[in-house]
Amino acid sequence: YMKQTSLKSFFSFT
Amino acid sequence: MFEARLSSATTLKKVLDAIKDLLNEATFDCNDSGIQLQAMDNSHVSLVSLTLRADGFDKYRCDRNLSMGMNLGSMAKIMKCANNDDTVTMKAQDNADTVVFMFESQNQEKVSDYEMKLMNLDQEHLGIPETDYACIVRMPAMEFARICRDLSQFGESLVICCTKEGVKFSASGDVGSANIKLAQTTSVDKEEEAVIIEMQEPVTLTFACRYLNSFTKATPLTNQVQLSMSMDVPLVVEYRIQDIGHVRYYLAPKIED
Repeated sequence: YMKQTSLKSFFSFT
Repeated sequence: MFEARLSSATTLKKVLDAIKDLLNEATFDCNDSGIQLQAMDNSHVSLVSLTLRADGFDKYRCDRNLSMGMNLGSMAKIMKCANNDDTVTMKAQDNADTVVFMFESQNQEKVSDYEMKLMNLDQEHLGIPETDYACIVRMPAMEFARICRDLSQFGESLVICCTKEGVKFSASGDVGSANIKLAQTTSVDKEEEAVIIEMQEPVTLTFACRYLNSFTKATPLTNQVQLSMSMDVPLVVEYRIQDIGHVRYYLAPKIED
């Protein structure tokens, strides 16, 4: 089973 | 005072078509170097990053930095009223709560203006780290759109596997499975038809088809699309917009649970 990741876990908020 | 003019409304229509599938509203950040837009879709899986450089406009003036929050559905209604060969001018006063779109026909005999209310949008700006990607694929944008459309019939996910020899797209589901392999072009007659792969390391990644299909709404903007990939990081799908900028989409991968 493949789980969708969130962009928030890769990029930081500025 | 902000004023930006394009000699053909087509470009702006195509840009809007490229982003309105993923975003209901977005903030256009304007400064003297041009217009920038960065926004995530509601589910925070994908991000749209648009750059339109000041020098790509026929006329561009931006005295003070301006953030214009726009409802893209409303903007689409307005852009529909422009003919493709109309000149389009966007205008706003400093600190304005409206933006004006002015369309002028080629013979100058018809001039329309549409004033749209701006929105105050809460913006979350993401810092995107500079990345050296393991694989960069350049291929015809039409071909990429076709592959995404065809394979999304077979499953919700698309697996992209890139090696030196070529790039393979796969999907599987109830019906069965489907694979499309593209070999790297050996002799380039027409650059826009070429498949070119720059590979440091092979990569296999899985993505949700529905977002990829949304990205391909940018296809009319350009001949070639660029896919940048590294293991376990977001995919970047880039469409260049001739002489003025680019639209980039970032998509978070699916990973083994």
